[in-house]
Amino acid sequence: VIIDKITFDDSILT
Amino acid sequence: NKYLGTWVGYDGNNVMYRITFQENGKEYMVTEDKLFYKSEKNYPSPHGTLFPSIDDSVKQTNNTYNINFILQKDSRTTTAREITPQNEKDDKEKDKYKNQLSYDEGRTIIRYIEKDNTLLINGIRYKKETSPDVTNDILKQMQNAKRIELETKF
Repeated sequence: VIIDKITFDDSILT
Repeated sequence: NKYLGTWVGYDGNNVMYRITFQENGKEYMVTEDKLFYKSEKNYPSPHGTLFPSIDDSVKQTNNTYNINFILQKDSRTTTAREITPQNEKDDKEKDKYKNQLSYDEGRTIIRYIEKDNTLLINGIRYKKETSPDVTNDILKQMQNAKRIELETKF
């Protein structure tokens, strides 16, 4: 298993 | 008033706390937000799995995965109030409580730390949210903690 991309969604703050 | 406004604290790992003080007569109404990242889908099994149902993360080709963390918020409202010394005329007694608030219906104490304008609540220091940078700095630290967690797992 390779983790290719890690993304973060902070839309709750906006 | 030194307490009014929003304060931000971090547990050093996965939780950021934001507390906002508003005036409410002789006491304060306090909104407490607990913010943390949760992965949108389950992590893949570190060594792969024969059971696709356990593993609903977004799979790319060649067993590579994209993991998306979504910021979650739990909110609650509570109160804080000044602590009145038993002997109000005793200046020493008054001085003792001048940087303390009774918090969360008396369940805990907030201490105001004069030297660096922070609050101390349950072992966590809170900085005044003077700009969005204060919150963003902590978000970056939380993101790093998640990256390290994944590096350790995979």
